[in-house]
Amino acid sequence: TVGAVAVDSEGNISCATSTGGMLNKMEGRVGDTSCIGSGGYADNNLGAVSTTGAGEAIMKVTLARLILFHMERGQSVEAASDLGLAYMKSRVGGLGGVVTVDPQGHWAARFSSLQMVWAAAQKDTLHYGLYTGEHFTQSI
Amino acid sequence: MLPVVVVHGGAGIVPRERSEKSTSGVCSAARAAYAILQGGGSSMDAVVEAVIQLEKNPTFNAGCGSVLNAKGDVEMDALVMDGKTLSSGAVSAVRYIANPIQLARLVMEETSHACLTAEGANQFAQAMGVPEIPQESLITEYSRMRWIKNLAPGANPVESQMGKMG
Repeated sequence: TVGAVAVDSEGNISCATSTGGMLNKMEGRVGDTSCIGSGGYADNNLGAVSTTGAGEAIMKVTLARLILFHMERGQSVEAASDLGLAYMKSRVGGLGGVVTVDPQGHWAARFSSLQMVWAAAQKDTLHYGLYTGEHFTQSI
Repeated sequence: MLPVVVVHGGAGIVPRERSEKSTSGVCSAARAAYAILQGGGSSMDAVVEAVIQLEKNPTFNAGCGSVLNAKGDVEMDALVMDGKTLSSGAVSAVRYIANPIQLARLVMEETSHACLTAEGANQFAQAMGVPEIPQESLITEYSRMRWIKNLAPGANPVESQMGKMG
């Protein structure tokens, strides 16, 4: 699965997510990616999330909208992402990852799996990582 | 703080020999999207461009490089959502196209529906002039190897893709 979230100079927010799905899935199996609120969600008032991971688990907790709900209640992008992922892991035993952004341009790339490859671009700086805790930067 | 774009290439197992390509893939997608934003482009243009780049990159499980279903075929899902109007577009179980994310955006912009699936999604693609491509062009050696490996009795595709608890 691949995805992106962005806030443009006018403050408009969007998300996009695309996937081939799960390895050796049954023919006709559709996961979280195409479901609003699970594979992604975007609202200028709240922020945007794009998700990846075990699709059936993501749908059970509607992970993208759940994270924005935590942000609505005042949590930071990072704390809200971790809360959503932790709930998915404890409630339905699912692993996954998210990229999250808020209307002010704060962002997070968080995951409960061992790896998620991610990158962010802001203020002419490129940020990226793969393993838990990695956060490299270079000039754009 | 604006503009900003954040991209992911998927959570789960990235074998060491593929980590370099994965990282450079998301970095170039983020750069391309950021260039659109800096040029005054919309966040929708930016996220769609980032995902198109990753769908074209055979390293990632989307578009070219998608994992195979139990029958060895490629079925893809995609979603876009616009935070200004809360409109969205999605396709699911769509086949034989290079960039499902572009079709998802067309669903949002050209129909009153939220999602089109399977044969309906493919008919819509034809109606929109999206070229049909041979399935073979979406399948890589790596995705075929993983499919065969997970056909074995007792295989665990979810664990093979997602890994154990982090």
